[in-house]
Amino acid sequence: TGSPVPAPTATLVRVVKNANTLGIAIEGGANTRQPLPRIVTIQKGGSAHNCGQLKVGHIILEVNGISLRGREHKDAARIIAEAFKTKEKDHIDFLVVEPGL
Amino acid sequence: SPPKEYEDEVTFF
Repeated sequence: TGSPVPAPTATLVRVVKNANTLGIAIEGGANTRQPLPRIVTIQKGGSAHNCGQLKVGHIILEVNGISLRGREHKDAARIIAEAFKTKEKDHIDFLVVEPGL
Repeated sequence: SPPKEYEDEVTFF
């Protein structure tokens, strides 16, 4: 038994839709240098900022249980936009990972 | 290498 090997830990973050915008920007997607979408901006006053748990640099693995792996930018963006727009839920669950761990 | 047009694509929500 040796020391535990550091491994990326995925975190589930629930963002309640308590503002008119989600307030994030993402880059990347399948077939780019950043194969999974990465958060590049979090705007003050948006739902994501109000939630307080999402950070710039987080990589998004799943949205409401939907994997973003293998999805190109536009497809991933559509899934996030629809998750924010739908009235079926008052929140979005993001499964994110800290980069570089 | 990936197509250039995808590399810097950013979407705001």
